[in-house]
Amino acid sequence: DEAVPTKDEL
Amino acid sequence: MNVFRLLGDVSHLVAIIILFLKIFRSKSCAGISGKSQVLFALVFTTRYLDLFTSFISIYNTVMKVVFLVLSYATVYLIYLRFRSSYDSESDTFRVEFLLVPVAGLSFLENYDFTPIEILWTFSIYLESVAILPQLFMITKTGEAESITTHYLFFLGLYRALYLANWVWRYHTEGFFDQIAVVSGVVQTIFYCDFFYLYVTKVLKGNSKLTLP
Repeated sequence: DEAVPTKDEL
Repeated sequence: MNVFRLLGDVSHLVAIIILFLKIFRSKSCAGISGKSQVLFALVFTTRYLDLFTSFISIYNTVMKVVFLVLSYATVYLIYLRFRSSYDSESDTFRVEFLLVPVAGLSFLENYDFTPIEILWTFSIYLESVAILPQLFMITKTGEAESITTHYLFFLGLYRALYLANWVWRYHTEGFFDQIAVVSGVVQTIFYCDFFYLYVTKVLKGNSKLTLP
């Protein structure tokens, strides 16, 4: 699994 | 945070508030698809599970709570408080045709095979098709109150602004969330037909949108 993008959005 | 994302979140909030107030003040949910609103409540529920585990900012937490409360309150108004005005004969979109493929795809295409990540992916895919029952209902009835079209305009605008936000973040911080971007493009495309009608008909001062 590639890196998980940060979840800082709504 | 950038201006596109901020305007996007504001547009999203405005849309949700417009809908809630329309139903609450007119005491009627005529012309509104309860199915779409249930799907949106499901989108927020599966996306904001990290509400208590990861703290991003006051803004992030407050907006998540507001979206959750207003979406569930809207579902409550439609299916309980003003259910006599709910037009179930026109709200006939088969949501299982959305839920099954979206659930399947979220197991196949995700960033990490963990419950929280699969649920987040599910919410992203579901959001891109959640408006279809509402758009289907409008094509079926052939009309929509102008307040409903304003709701749809701001709802469609929000994800279009998020596309701009992702372009901006890609060029300024190298941020790229492929699942969110692809779903966001699909979601915005579904509104294109409506955007055309909105600009050519509703903004011309028509009292309501009547489909040709």
